[in-house]
Amino acid sequence: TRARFKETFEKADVKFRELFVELFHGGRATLKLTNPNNLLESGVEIEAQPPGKRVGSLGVLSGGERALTAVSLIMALFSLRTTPFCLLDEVDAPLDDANVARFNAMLRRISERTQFIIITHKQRTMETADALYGVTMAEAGVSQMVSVRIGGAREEALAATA
Amino acid sequence: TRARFKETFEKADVKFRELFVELFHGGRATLKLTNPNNLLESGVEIEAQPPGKRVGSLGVLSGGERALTAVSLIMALFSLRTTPFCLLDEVDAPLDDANVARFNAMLRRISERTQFIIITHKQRTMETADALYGVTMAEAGVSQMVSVRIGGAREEALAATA
Amino acid sequence: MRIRQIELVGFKSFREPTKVTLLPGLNAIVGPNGCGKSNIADAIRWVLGEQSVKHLRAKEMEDVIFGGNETSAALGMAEVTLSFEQADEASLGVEGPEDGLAAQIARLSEFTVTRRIYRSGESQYLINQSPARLRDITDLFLGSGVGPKAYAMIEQGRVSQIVQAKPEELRLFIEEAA
Amino acid sequence: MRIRQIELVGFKSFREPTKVTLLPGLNAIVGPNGCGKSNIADAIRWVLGEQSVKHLRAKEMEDVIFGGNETSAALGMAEVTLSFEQADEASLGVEGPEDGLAAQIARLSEFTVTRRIYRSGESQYLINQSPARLRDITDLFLGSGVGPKAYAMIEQGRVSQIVQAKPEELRLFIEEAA
Ligand SMILES: Nc1ncnc2c1ncn2[C@@H]1O[C@H](COP(=O)(O)OP(=O)(O)OP(=O)(O)O)[C@@H](O)[C@H]1O
Ligand SMILES: Nc1ncnc2c1ncn2[C@@H]1O[C@H](COP(=O)(O)OP(=O)(O)OP(=O)(O)O)[C@@H](O)[C@H]1O
Ligand SMILES: [Mg+2]
Ligand SMILES: [Mg+2]
Repeated sequence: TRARFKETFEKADVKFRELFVELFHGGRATLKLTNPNNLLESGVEIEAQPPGKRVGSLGVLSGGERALTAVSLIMALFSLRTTPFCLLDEVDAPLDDANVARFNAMLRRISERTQFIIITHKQRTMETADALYGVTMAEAGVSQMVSVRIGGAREEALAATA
Repeated sequence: TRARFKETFEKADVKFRELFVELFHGGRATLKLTNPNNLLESGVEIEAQPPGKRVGSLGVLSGGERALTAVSLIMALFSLRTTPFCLLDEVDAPLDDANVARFNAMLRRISERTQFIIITHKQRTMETADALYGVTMAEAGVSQMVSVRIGGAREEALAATA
Repeated sequence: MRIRQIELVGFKSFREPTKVTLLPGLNAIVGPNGCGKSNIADAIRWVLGEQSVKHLRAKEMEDVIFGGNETSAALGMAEVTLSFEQADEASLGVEGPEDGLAAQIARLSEFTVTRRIYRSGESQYLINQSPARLRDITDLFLGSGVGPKAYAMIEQGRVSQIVQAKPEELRLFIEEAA
Repeated sequence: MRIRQIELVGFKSFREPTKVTLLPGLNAIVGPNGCGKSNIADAIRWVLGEQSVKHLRAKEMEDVIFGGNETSAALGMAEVTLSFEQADEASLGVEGPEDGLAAQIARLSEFTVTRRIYRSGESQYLINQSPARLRDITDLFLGSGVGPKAYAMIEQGRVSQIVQAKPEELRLFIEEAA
């Protein structure tokens, strides 16, 4: 299992670097082993450097930068094997409009092979979805599904669920 | 100081109930003492019940409901004495459009007496501000301020900072 | 493999039996604050074996049963069923013995996983409507990224904390993907 | 009382001296992810006495000094100055002795508070440009809600956690407002 961990770690690192650069339009990131001499127990650390910035500990990243770095890692792990589905609950909340668009482009690409279930309040993310599922509480305290159409009708259907 | 704490606690409770109902358009909330017989050491707990829902522990509240409950408490404490200013960093991130509007209406009212410095990505919140301050990194890694005008010009100025 | 349908009966705010039929690709769940979106996410994690009440925003496991509202009483049971569809190329690479339950299921083109709980605290798991153990469910999804601790299900508000997980926790993510 | 101006010199990503003049009422700080908005919030909490490096997203206190970028070197000092303006009706209800520093300041219509740190780790506080101690600054703002632990400054991502604070912590909020 030592060899297997090492192989997976290396593949994850390669993919993580690639997806980080895709989301940040530059910069660099990598996964590091805390104890490379002991593959059976070593921990894993993330090093991330947005474009033009100095390498720092992850704590220095902004809220949006952390979310994008996390998404790059999740999607990298995703690509290593066929994962049945991915469930994301408002991961786009800290992102500005430009980063929501980049995130959505990546989602679009990866959702060709994997099913995504994503909870969001961002209009742009709703627009890139293949299907929208509205949840409402017509009776206070009781949830029920309501159909939501994409496009112009969405405004009115969403208003109905607001 | 016992009497002072009790008096402040009661005032905070009255105000908290009032502001909670204002933000949620109904429901009820209250502050409770964990140990009313020992005013010097008693802790304080929040009980919140959005309209039409059952009373539950706070853990049951949704992300947006928690944010609104927290805002009601902060604003209630605010009103007890003149506080020099209030600094809020993306507290509107978990809120849907309807709740952002309610939050903004409360901000508008309270900002007549108190200065607010609020960091936000929400367009609606930007529109209710008295002044907008843009931050940009024209040179990667180096922040500088940029002037942002309200209204149509905002789109273009904001795009310049994106 | 993908989720074809989620069925909630008496789970959290879903008092009435509710079916959500999902598509492959990108499914977005939308609605105002407090309407029940994250409850659906909790339902998915719960049926796949989530044992931590904290991660379900509950105090006891029975708190996932509809607790009533101003006009209706609490229910006595909650049940969630996930129906999975497997196309040939993407079936689960199941760990465990060839003739085990998990391996048999993995070869089917459709299967369902169900979890049920009663007010008494008694809890049941079912695979294709026949009784199973929690262990059978976790075996089924082991290493696929969708077990409760896995990287493929991100709870609300936790995305920015992933990058600050401890090195041992990040290692678990990599092992899960191995 | 309100903040009239924030001046940052070499603080975090603000390499160049930067002045932000604020209005009474509602001031919104906007800009893309990672541009430096929360760094301004950190600067305000820092000059008012924040001692926790964790709440400043740093490992050591010197990490608040501009650390360089791809084209420029790190600086050797960081300094933040807040200028306050007091109208009669809302001046600080200062705790502490009548003739103490805090009480004298509270009667002025304008005053400034400054904090400075050098790479060596040496840190200075100033009130109206004359040396002061951290204690003088915390006395000035004691009970006004804007000390580092107070309810009037909410860090990014922490709003939903306020309602889950422990009862002893919520009590501190009430005491602060007393
Ligand atoms: N066992 C239960 N019985 C009835 N209602 C419940 C139960 N558990 C949770 N709820 C209700 O579900 C609501 C929260 O739903 P949820 O967290 O899914 O909202 P959400 O749609 O994710 O909102 P947000 O956009 O704010 O995150 C709460 O208001 C709570 O009262
Ligand atoms: N000492 C320092 N020297 C130089 N740059 C720094 C320093 N400390 C932090 N930074 C930079 O500041 C950036 C983060 O800024 P900040 O957290 O203010 O962003 P933000 O505008 O709040 O973004 P978001 O909208 O994502 O929350 C990081 O990219 C980091 O590299
Ligand atoms: Mg939610
Ligand atoms: Mg920020």
